[in-house]
Amino acid sequence: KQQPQIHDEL
Amino acid sequence: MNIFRLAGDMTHLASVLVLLLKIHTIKSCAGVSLKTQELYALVFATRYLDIFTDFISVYNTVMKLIFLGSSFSIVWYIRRHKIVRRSYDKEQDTFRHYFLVLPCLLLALLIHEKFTVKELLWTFSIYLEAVAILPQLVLLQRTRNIDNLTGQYVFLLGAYRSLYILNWIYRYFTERHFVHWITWIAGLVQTLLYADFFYYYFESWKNNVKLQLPA
Repeated sequence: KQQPQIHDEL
Repeated sequence: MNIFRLAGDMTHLASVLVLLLKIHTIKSCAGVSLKTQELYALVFATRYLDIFTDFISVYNTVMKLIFLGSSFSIVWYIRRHKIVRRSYDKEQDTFRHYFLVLPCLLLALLIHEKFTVKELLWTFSIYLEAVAILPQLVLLQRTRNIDNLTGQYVFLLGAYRSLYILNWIYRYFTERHFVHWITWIAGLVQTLLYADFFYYYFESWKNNVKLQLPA
């Protein structure tokens, strides 16, 4: 299951 | 973390540190647009809210703190520092940056990935970053000549976003689920805004003449 995409970029 | 993204972050870090160093060392902000600096401080303030809720990595947190600290310091120097503020060109730096903030806010309310406060503010910061450089580019056009530190600042900012585009291409092909249309389109628009500046920057560098932007 695709986890909600957290924003890991700056 | 891929090389494009690391290079992009380092270039972005260099752009703000170069600017902060210039202002701190020569106690002048001639040629610098306060409006653009305020917009960047707003970009970081609305994008890095997750610094308290989501821990991604030490690198991520440290970089966010540095960007927040440096962008707010630059705004403080130009607004409050008794010597630096005298060199701020208020008459020329007249871009009505509220005309940039409101459309970005509305657009974030229309186009976003999730309808949560944090996500809306994050999306707002993505749109705002794409146009935040405009007051600075307008100021450079008006003041015609630009001293090399301001030129370097804009150049490094453009380079950072171009490297991020390579990073997104790389991640798209290596991490299938990595799809962020909003970031990609806004990032592309932002880089295109720099395109003509890049052209004149390289021209002047190649011909070894002072950078002149056409009116």
